[in-house]
Amino acid sequence: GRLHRIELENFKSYKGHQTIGPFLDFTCVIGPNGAGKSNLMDAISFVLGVKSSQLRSSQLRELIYRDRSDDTEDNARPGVSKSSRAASSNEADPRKTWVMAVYQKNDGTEVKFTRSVNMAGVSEYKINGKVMLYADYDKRLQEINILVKARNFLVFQGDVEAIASQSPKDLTKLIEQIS
Amino acid sequence: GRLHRIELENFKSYKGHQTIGPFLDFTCVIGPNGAGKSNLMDAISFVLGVKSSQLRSSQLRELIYRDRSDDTEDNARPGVSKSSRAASSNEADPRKTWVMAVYQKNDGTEVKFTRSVNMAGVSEYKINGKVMLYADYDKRLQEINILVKARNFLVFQGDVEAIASQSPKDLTKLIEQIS
Amino acid sequence: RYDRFQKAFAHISEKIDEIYKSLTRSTAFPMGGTAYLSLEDTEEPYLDGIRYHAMPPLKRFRDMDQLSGGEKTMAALALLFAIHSFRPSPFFVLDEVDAALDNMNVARIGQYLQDHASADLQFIVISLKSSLYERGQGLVGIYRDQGVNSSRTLTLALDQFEE
Amino acid sequence: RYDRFQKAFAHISEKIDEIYKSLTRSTAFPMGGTAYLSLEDTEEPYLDGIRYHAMPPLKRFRDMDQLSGGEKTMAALALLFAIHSFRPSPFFVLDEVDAALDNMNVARIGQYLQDHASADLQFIVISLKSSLYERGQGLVGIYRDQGVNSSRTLTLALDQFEE
Ligand SMILES: Nc1ncnc2c1ncn2[C@@H]1O[C@H](COP(=O)(O)OP(=O)(O)OP(=O)(O)O)[C@@H](O)[C@H]1O
Ligand SMILES: Nc1ncnc2c1ncn2[C@@H]1O[C@H](COP(=O)(O)OP(=O)(O)OP(=O)(O)O)[C@@H](O)[C@H]1O
Ligand SMILES: [Mg+2]
Ligand SMILES: [Mg+2]
Repeated sequence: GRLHRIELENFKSYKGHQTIGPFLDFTCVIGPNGAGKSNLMDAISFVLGVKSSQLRSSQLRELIYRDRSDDTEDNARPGVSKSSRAASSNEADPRKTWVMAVYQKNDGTEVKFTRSVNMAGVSEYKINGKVMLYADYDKRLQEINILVKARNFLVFQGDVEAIASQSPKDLTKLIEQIS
Repeated sequence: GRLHRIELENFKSYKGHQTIGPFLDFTCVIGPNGAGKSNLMDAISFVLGVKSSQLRSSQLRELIYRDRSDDTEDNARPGVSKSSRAASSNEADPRKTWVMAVYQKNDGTEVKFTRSVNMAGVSEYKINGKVMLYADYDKRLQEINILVKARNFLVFQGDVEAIASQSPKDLTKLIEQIS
Repeated sequence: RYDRFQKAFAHISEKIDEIYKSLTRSTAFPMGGTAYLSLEDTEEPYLDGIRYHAMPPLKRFRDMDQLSGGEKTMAALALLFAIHSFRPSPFFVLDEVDAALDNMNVARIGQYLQDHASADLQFIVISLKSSLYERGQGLVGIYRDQGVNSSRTLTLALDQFEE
Repeated sequence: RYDRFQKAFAHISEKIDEIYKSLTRSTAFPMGGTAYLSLEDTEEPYLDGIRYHAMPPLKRFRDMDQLSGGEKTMAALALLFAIHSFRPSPFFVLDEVDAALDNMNVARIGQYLQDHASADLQFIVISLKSSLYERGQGLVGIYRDQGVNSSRTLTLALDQFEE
């Protein structure tokens, strides 16, 4: 099977509902600095259940798209307290985000994995529209050999060299997780 | 003034006595992976007095050139104890290394800064051939605005992004060091 | 527990040298480099350390710390692919893993990805280097739509342009 | 102590926006981005934190963590050059600072280096990108002499080839 496409709505820099794909056997993602390439990887990681600390966000709700149209230079200047900055968040800003990964099995049938998060930072997981606990969602992923805890199929920007220089204990832990 | 050239002997991957330069106003250092480009930056940092931990070596004596000609595949395999590996270090390996930075003043005169290190990890500093304490060596560098403690004129491989995301305390410390 | 771990370790140990060699061989070095895993505690290995060793062609046995940025990247990718081969996930997502690579090494990684991408192993690779992404079958181009302040994508299948 | 610090801080604070703008302006964004430093403790500033803020063109006020790799690199270089301007060292050594940059940003950095290199400010820049090193006046090529297992160098002055 393979990852056929990603559909998402209001995830990080992706405003509104967008569909990305289809992904072939060897697909390259390209574009200028700041365009949203790593954010796409974050979307894939997010829908599989990876922790938000790996996605460059300390809180899940930071993953929801936020427009800058309400931000003036004054708001951004020092002297404006943190609380008023939060208050200035646009009334029109979306209040949740979701990402769907469409996995296409070898026989052509599709399995749709969806994860959404709201302003309270609460995640909801669904497979083919049916809500479930993360434990069952993760179990289904393990059946297709996607081992989210090990993350051995994801290499985030800037992380590749550390794979070679990781401590012996970390390497042991990784091999245990995939065994 | 400017850095005119670097002369070194048996420093990291540079065997024997070599001269590198002259460096112009804007010089680019190029070459394939593993050629020795970062090692050249290590040489420049070394001669100015930067700590060996910044130079990817836990001990100063690791900076001395070591040939591989005595290493067989067997020696490198697991099962060979650390002590025999040290013992197999080539009798012919050099026992010290030095780097000289030739600083050319605007009037054309040269100031030669030299630092050497031996197998015992002991450093010796000279300016124009005269041995001196590091405190005086560093003072001379400060007179030409080379602030080694701040290291604000050196960006090591992989370090640039951290300059932007350093903690406020670190940034304050840096500005204090150059003030 | 010991058996499962030992099975994984044995498989990966066997794969690592072959993969590292395929990533480091060249006309100058038809053999490529050498890589292997060593166990620090053979009694209860999952409790202790597995040490990874990678030596580029002609370089001497040394800590991983002494390798250059590009050499470390090639060693890391070999280990990544070796670990993956034990229980292969259906796809890989790699974000700018070629940042530290010179042109020759980019070509080697590109060749490896082209050779191993298949219906059973999909690669999704973010890259700024045209010599890498020219080899993709599919391209997803991401750009910033400034008017609406959003990322947008454009997908292109390159194999429709094959001669 | 306070005076010396304040003097340095004021100088750098004044420089940072100008430098960041010169690194981020383009035909699409003739103004460039915005950058500034804020003091967290105005009583004894050298004891506390100086916070750096950089906003690429059209991006909203946000932590530095939210910037992409390339955006962070440009912000970092602007800060580096701003700090340097207070008490300029005679030279800079930069090792692969362009690793995360796309072609447009490499060109901007290359232009900045070309414009500011002088008898009073020398740049020694390690780079794997030809679009950057083509702009150098001098090139130092480093290669591996496999026979004797050593690095070797070849120095070339490019300005002798100017038309
Ligand atoms: N919640 C959000 N709402 C709107 N924009 C966001 C949000 N989170 C992040 N961004 C924006 O996304 C951009 C970063 O995108 P990303 O990291 O994907 O870039 P990239 O294409 O990987 O670039 P690079 O090539 O430099 O790595 C930042 O400019 C940031 O402002
Ligand atoms: N003391 C030493 N004796 C001999 N060789 C050494 C010594 N220390 C380091 N080396 C070798 O130097 C090489 C690394 O060189 P360096 O880091 O300068 O490469 P580089 O040109 O910067 O490459 P990259 O483009 O990948 O960053 C390693 O292969 C290492 O084996
Ligand atoms: Mg990125
Ligand atoms: Mg290097």
